[in-house]
Amino acid sequence: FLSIRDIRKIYRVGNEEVRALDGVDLVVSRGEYLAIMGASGSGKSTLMNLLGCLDTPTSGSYRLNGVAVEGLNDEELAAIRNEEIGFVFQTFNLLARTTALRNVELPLIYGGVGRTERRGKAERALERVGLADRMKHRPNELSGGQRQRVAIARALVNEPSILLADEPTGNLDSTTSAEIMELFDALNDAGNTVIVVTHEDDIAAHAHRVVTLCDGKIVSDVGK
Amino acid sequence: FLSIRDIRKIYRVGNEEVRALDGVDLVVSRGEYLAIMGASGSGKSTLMNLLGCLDTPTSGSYRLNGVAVEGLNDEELAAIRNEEIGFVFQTFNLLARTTALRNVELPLIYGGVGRTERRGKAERALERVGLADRMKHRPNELSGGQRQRVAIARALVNEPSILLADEPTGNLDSTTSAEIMELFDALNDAGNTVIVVTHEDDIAAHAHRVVTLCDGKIVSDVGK
Ligand SMILES: Nc1ncnc2c1ncn2[C@@H]1O[C@H](COP(=O)(O)OP(=O)(O)OP(=O)(O)O)[C@@H](O)[C@H]1O
Ligand SMILES: Nc1ncnc2c1ncn2[C@@H]1O[C@H](COP(=O)(O)OP(=O)(O)OP(=O)(O)O)[C@@H](O)[C@H]1O
Ligand SMILES: [Mg+2]
Ligand SMILES: [Mg+2]
Repeated sequence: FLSIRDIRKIYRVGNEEVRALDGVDLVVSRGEYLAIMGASGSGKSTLMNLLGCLDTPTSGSYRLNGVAVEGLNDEELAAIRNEEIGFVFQTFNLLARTTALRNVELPLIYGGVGRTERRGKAERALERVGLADRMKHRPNELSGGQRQRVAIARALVNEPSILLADEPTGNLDSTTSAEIMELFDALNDAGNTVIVVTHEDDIAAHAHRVVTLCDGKIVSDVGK
Repeated sequence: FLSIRDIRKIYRVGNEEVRALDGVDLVVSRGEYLAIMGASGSGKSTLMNLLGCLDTPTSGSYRLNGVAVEGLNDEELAAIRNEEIGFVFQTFNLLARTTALRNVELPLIYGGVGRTERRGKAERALERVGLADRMKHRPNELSGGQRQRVAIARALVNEPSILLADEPTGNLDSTTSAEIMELFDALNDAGNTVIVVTHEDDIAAHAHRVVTLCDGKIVSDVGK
């Protein structure tokens, strides 16, 4: 289903080489629930960006549904991202000049969903993350945790078959975090694949398998 | 030392009124170590921005060292912020087009510190947060937790008498978080005032007093 082999991502900064990912192998089956953990700077977001078809490796291969992702052009990558993948970014990446509602509608607009239907779906997605009374606020009129929840609602709005969530509860109190994890658990129960990067053990506890990164390599991969 | 009385911060969004702070009274003594907790959207960042002289209330008063902050002009506010306050923003607010080192030097540049001295101080500040090998990276060449640590180093670099840290460990693993909390504890041991917004009980445990917000009001204020 999702197969990463000997993936490397190497950056150059001045004269130095930064090995963000340094030989990663990972196989994920459809419907799995995976947590990715590791110290700050260990390569988690880099790995997530590769999985989410937002970035390409320096070397190595990534096959998704049997297709070699490195062989796809920009249009094909954009299609996969829109149809299959929901991505919650560590830094949210919301459109600053438009409302929470519009931000959540965005994947549905790309997907060609009609106006009435997409508005209804976006409203429900925002209600599920507790933001029914913040739909018309723009990102700078929202708290940090509210922006994070808009990013989560946007990732969930077209019920993706693969959810990639990069530290989705970093700005949330424990009650709100628990509500978000319930949404992720339900998505997984419905047969979808969920991959969550987290620093917190009680968030990782929702997953069925925990992969730990250190200095761009996988150092442990433990299923329940 | 720091006295907030009947502070309100009210926003208008369309026809609606949002009461971000709805009558807050708070007195903090010099050298105290305070944690501010509360649900996402309860008003914590709004309160921190007021304390940090980055924002003004809709009504109510704020006296800092006996001076009425609402009576100060922009220059005077900027002087207080630079000389007395170190602020770690929930969204980091780094300058995107310059290096980690330059970002940390910024408060020292404003403070008129000479070039050699400020470079030394900035380098040491980055070493203390574990970023000795990332000084020449720009923010988009850093992980989320590394950006957060640059923001922390910048707030600590001129040993502020008041540190205001808004969710400083949200993007950090537990080992790195513990290192950051040691820096804050040391700052407080040296007699400085530390106020940390956090969602995590084990971070709040470092403080001597915990203030909890709900819907823009203080609902509990418990010292150890
Ligand atoms: N510019 C604004 N216009 C309208 N409403 C605002 C604005 N800024 C903040 N708010 C609202 O004020 C409330 C308090 O925001 P604040 O950022 O202080 O919350 P917070 O406690 O820091 O939350 P979090 O834990 O999610 O960071 C929120 O409900 C938010 O939607
Ligand atoms: N564009 C870039 N140029 C140079 N180095 C980079 C770049 N992007 C990331 N890095 C480096 O690659 C490493 C991995 O980054 P990544 O963002 O994947 O870490 P992470 O595990 O997500 O960390 P965190 O928990 O702090 O979010 C870091 O050490 C970072 O400094
Ligand atoms: Mg990251
Ligand atoms: Mg906040």
